[in-house]
Amino acid sequence: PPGQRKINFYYSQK
Amino acid sequence: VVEAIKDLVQDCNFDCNDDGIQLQAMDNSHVALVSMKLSTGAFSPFRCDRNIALGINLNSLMKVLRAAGNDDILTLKAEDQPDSLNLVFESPGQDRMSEYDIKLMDIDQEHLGIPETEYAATISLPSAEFQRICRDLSALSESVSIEASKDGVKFSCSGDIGNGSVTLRPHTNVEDESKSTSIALTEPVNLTFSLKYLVNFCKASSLSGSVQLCLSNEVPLLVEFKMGAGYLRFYLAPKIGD
Repeated sequence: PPGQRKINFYYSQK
Repeated sequence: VVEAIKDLVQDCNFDCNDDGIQLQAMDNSHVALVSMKLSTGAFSPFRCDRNIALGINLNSLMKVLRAAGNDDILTLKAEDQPDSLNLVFESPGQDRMSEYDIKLMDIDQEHLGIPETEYAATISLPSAEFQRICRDLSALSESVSIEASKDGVKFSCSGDIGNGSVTLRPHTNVEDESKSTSIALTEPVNLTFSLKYLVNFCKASSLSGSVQLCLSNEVPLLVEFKMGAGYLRFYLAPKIGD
C-alpha cells in the first residue's frame, strides 16, 4: 500500500 | 483466537513444542504480523513428544470449531507425521461427543525474529475503549495518528468529511484493573497507522478486558491482548510520509 512499509522492513527473517 | 485472526491471516503453522502452541503469520500485504502463544497452562493435559508444525487453513478450522458448543471440552490431537488434525468436542455433561479431522497442509512461511524491545510508550486501556476509538475514527479516515505524551494519548484522524480526535488521560479504576488507563512514557511518540488493520486487531477484544499498545518512533506498533496462559500480539508497520 502507498505510504506504508512492509513489516519485514523492520524485522529480519529468523 | 481463531475467530480473532482469521480475517487477517489464512494459512498458518501452529508450532507445537514443550512450551505449548505458538503461531506467527503475516497478513497478505505483509504490513501486519500476528504472534500468538498458548502456554501449556492453557491446556490440561498438554503433551508434545516432538516439535511439530501443524499447517492449518483457518477457514477450514473455523468450519469445524463452529460445530463445538461454547462450554465443550476440546481435545486436539496429531500424530507424529500427521496429515490431519483430530478434534474432539465433549459436552460438559459428557452426553455428546463429536469428532472431526481436518487436513493439514505444508506451509512454507517466512518467520521473523522480533527482538525484545523497550518501547518509548506503553499504554494500557480497556479493549472495548480501543475498539470504539478505532471504529469511530475509521468512519472518517483510513489512518489514525497516535500521539502519546505525559498528558495523555491522543488518537486523531482527518478525512474528506472532516476530522476527529479522542484523547485519553490516565485513570485508575480501583474495582476493575482492566478498566484503567495507564501511560508509561520515556519519550513522546507520534506515529500514524492504517485503521483498517487496527479495526481488524480489535476482533480480539473479547479475549481480554484490556489491551496494551506499545509504541516507539519509527518502529511497528505492538498491540497485545494478554490471555490467561498466553498472548495474542499484533504488530503493525507505521505509515510513512509522502
